[in-house]
Amino acid sequence: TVGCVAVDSAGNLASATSTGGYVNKMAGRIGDSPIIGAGTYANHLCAVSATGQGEDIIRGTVARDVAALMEYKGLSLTEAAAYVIDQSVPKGSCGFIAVSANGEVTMPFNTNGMFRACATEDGYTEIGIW
Amino acid sequence: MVGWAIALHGGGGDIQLDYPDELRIPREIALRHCLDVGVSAFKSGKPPLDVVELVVRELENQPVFNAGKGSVLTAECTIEMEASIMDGKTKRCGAVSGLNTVVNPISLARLVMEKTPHVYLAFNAAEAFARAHGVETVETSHLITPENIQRLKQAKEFNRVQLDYTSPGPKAQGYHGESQTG
Repeated sequence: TVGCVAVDSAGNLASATSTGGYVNKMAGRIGDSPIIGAGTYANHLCAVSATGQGEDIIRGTVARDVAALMEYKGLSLTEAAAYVIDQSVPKGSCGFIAVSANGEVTMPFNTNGMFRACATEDGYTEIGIW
Repeated sequence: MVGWAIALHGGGGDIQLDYPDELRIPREIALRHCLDVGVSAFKSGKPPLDVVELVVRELENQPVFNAGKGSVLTAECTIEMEASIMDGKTKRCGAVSGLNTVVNPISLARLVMEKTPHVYLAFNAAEAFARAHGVETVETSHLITPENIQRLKQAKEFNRVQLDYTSPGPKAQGYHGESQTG
């Protein structure tokens, strides 16, 4: 699975996710990536793209949960993302990238690793796996 | 106002600390390339929706990642790619599933968002929609890599589905063949 989230200097957000699914999956199986609110979501607060065990990400409505915690509970992106990765999905099943309208970036995962990268306008750049 | 920011991923999973250099380094190079594409797009003034589409297209074009060229195989040795895109400001969104010839599924998802009153098209209808809009397609064989044929053989041997970066073997994390859920 691959994905990208972005925010511009005016706070406009977007999210995109693309995947081939699982090796040896049943033909016709749909994963979380194309499910809005599960593997992909964006609103006026944040943008999220997920990767991992699709069925768990769908059950946990991972991407929408991050936005909802910000919208209804007033959490920051980092706080909302940490809650979702700890509470909404089983350990070892999920990772996601997210940005907020005010330029926060977070890339949490509860698997062994996640290939990821980010950059911000102030020159910060990060590439990581573990 | 704050500055722009971008994040991207190439999949997660059971990536062991001894993940071989010959697998790790090409993926890190691909991540760097795709990040540079996104940064350049922002610097040239492209809006976030264009940036995420552009970056995911680049990721899809990298055979080391499980999307586009390099997509993994189903139990029937077929490809079923899926993708979605969403604009936060308007909440407009588009999604596609069951593609087997479209080079860049993310761009087809954007066309669903922009050219239809719907959110989601799948399988034959999605392929037909791609052709109707002149989206680039190829023979499915062009999207299949030898590595993924081998991965399917290994997964079938253990009768398991296999997540991104799962190493073969019956006890490896990421195998869910005995799961009764999902």
